[in-house]
Amino acid sequence: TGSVGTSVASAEQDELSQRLAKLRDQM
Amino acid sequence: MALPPQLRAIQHHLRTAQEHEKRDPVVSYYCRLYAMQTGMKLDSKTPECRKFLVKLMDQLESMKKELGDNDSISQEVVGNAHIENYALKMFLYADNEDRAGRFHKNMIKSFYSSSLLLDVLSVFGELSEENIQHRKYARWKATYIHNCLKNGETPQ
Repeated sequence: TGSVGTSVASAEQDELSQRLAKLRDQM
Repeated sequence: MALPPQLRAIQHHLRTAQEHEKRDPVVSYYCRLYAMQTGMKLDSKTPECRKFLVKLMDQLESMKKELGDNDSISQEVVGNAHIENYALKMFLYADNEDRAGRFHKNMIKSFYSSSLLLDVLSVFGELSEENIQHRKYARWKATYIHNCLKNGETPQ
């Protein structure tokens, strides 16, 4: 469970970073 | 949604965003953008922080859709000028009150909010030396005058 939890966390972090980058690129 | 304690450093920027939702949506948007970027650096690991930041991102994306045709949102240089003008307007109001010896909650809040908005300016890049000084002075003045009034003293 530990490793699954970690990979879910980092996947969600990556997604947030991508959404933020997309938001800023459109500016 | 309650702010996780790890993200306490952005709570006042988020409150300023809420206060400006109607008054000035552009200010609200950039306060949230600053909070988002800073929050990601503070803690995007713990589940409650990540959940909070996902909600904040949802809010930013829907604000972006609503305000998309506003130049202050679509063009960074215009957004930068908008936030800087607004921050300096608040600073000047508070500074005038201070010099006139009129000390009250409103001017304290204006000093403090101007310092928060100067934080927000950093989403556009490095702050100028002048803005760094303004931010330091505004934050110090807000704290000093607040403490004087709390202790029943007259600020110098």
